[in-house]
Amino acid sequence: TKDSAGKDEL
Amino acid sequence: MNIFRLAGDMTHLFSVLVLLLKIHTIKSCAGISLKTQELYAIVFTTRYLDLFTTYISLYNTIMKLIFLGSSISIVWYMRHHKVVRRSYDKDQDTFRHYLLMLPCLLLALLINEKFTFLEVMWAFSLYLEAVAILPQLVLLQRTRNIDNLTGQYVLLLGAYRALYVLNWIYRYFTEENYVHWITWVSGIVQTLLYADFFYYYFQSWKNNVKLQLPA
Repeated sequence: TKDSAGKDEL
Repeated sequence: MNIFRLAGDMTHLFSVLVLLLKIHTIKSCAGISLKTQELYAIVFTTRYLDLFTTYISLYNTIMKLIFLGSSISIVWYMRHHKVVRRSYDKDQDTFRHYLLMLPCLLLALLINEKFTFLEVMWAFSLYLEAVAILPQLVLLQRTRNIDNLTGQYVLLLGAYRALYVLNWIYRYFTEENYVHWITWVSGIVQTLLYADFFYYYFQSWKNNVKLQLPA
């Protein structure tokens, strides 16, 4: 999930 | 999830609760900028479009729904509730907030992680969030009497942003390939906008006097 890391933040 | 991120989310949640408490219990939105609240409603609507495409965790989904629902309902209360809307400082809250949206959109079209609809909207929401507090700060400065709940609301929002910066620093050192320039730069700009408010808030707290911002 390296691409979406950061997108798990609100 | 690290402690800074969790604490950041919780202060964000508390800030919303403080505002809802003021609106629901005291039936007042005095000192609260509708312009800022409208910008937040747009920020969360454009950022959380991925609710339909990506599942991250139950926590993530619930928090997104809370921030979406609360920001939209706060705008509704301030505009339409027959008691609450009367306490709105309409004449003082004159920031032309829609003028902030166009530059943010242009910037999002130019600077994004990928040129797709969701990514451009995501970048737009970050740029807009960075400046969304401006109408509120301007209103605070104009309102001579800042009540405790309004002061606490802005303090909690600022704390949420500062904790997110700590969260990024922590993640940068503990996770591989965790680099997010767009989020970081806009987040740091946003946090810096609170610096002035923080200064006066802690001065008033230290000296035990009512919070007042210089004109």
